[in-house]
Amino acid sequence: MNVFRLSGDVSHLLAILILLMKIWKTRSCAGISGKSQILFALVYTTRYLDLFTSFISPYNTAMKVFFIASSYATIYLIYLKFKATYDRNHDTFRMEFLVLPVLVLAFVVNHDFTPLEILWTFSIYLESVAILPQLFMVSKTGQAETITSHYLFALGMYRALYIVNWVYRYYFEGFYDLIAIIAGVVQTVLYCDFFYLYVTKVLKGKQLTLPA
Amino acid sequence: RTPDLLHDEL
Repeated sequence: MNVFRLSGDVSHLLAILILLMKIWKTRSCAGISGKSQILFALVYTTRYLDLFTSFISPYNTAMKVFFIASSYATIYLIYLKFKATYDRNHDTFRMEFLVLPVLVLAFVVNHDFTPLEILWTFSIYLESVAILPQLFMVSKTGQAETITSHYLFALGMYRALYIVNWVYRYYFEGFYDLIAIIAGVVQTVLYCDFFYLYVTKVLKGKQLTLPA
Repeated sequence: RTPDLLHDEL
């Protein structure tokens, strides 16, 4: 564990808490893509099956349980509790366009052809593109609430900080995982356009709006 | 799974 990895985890935790608080306090999930949240639940479920097979640390276990539980709680809030506020007309990205290619890729490019490892690989690939329905929704409506921008920024920073962590681990531990690194870079690149808008608009006190 | 496939990151 190094400071970059820890900051990445904290950023990830913060993103989830911001999202849950936004929905809970405003009693609304307007502007939030339920499809991205379903994909994230799928990501955590398939990745953290190793909770049953290997133990890393109490920290590791606690975070995994939190990520799984919070992802299902978010889906519950969007699709059941506050479903009247869910913006389904703008959440039209087709999940199968992401899940199916990623599934094929996980079977072809992985470290080991075993069920758990293929599911882990699938979750790494899926996470890298899981935010696309949300970004698609923002581009479709041309705007995002400021709190939603903070959520997206924290979520994007998490994998960006992991990249720094991987550079650090490569130099100081000789450790690297090419699947995680390439997927992590793809994931971070997808946020670049949003990062630019966040810095130039949201941090200057304006709402995030896209040019028509 | 081999020990080096123990994924220690989240």
